[in-house]
Amino acid sequence: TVGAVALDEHGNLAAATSTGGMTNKLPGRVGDSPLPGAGCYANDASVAVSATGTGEVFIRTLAAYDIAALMDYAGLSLQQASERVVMEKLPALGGSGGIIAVDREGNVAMPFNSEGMYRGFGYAGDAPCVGIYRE
Amino acid sequence: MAKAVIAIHGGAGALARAQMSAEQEQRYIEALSGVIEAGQTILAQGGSALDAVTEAVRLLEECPLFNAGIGAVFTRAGTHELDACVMDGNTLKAGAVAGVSRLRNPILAARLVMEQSPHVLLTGEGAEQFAFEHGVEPVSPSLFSTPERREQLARARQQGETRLDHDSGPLDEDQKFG
Repeated sequence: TVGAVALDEHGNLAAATSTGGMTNKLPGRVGDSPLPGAGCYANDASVAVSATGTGEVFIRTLAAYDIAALMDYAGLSLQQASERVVMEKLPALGGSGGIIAVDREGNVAMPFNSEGMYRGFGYAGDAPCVGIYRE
Repeated sequence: MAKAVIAIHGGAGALARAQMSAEQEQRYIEALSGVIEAGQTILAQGGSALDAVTEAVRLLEECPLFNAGIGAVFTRAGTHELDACVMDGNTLKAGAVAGVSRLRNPILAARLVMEQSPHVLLTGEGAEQFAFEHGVEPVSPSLFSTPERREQLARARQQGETRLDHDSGPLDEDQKFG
């Protein structure tokens, strides 16, 4: 699975996710990637999120929307909301993977509970920052 | 106003660091950096977040290292079924396609669904037909196949498992039981 989230100079947020799914999946299986709120979500108030991992668990938890909801309703920061979902809620249901997210202030979060996640970010005009494992 | 920024991912899984050579790691880092730079350029020129994420994901779909577009994993039937979604936070509009196999860049089809249809999610043949009617050229499903993904399918079939993006590497000694 691949994905991207961005904040532009006008303060707009957007998210995109694309995938081939899981190796050896049953034909017809649909994961979280094409489902707004599960594997891809953006709103105008708080956050843009793209997910990767155990799709069925991301669907059942509405993982991407849950991060936005924790920020909107519970007042959590981007980092707190992302960590709550990825490091606590998803593993409790056997979910493995991670998310990338950006908020309206330009903060970036990229938590994952798997051994690694191919990931990176870059502010306009700065050098990109890329990682695979937990550095 | 906050500074424009883009973040990307190329999948997560139990990829073992011991199985990744320095050359392989470098290939991933270069690919990810190139995609981020493309997104940064769009944002630096005043482009929209929506355009930046669409282009970033399109580029990731074109890279066979990642499980989307070219380089997508195989289903149990030895086929490809691709899914994609895009969402514009400013308008809360979203578009998505699922189970497509003849669209080179599913993310562009998702964007078409968002902008050119009254719907959010189209699947299978209906999604493909919609894209064709809006000028997308069909491609052969074999375009997405790579030898590495075919080997992953063979291993997954042998073990009777479905597997995430990057946990399909060869078993190491610690994983061999019985």
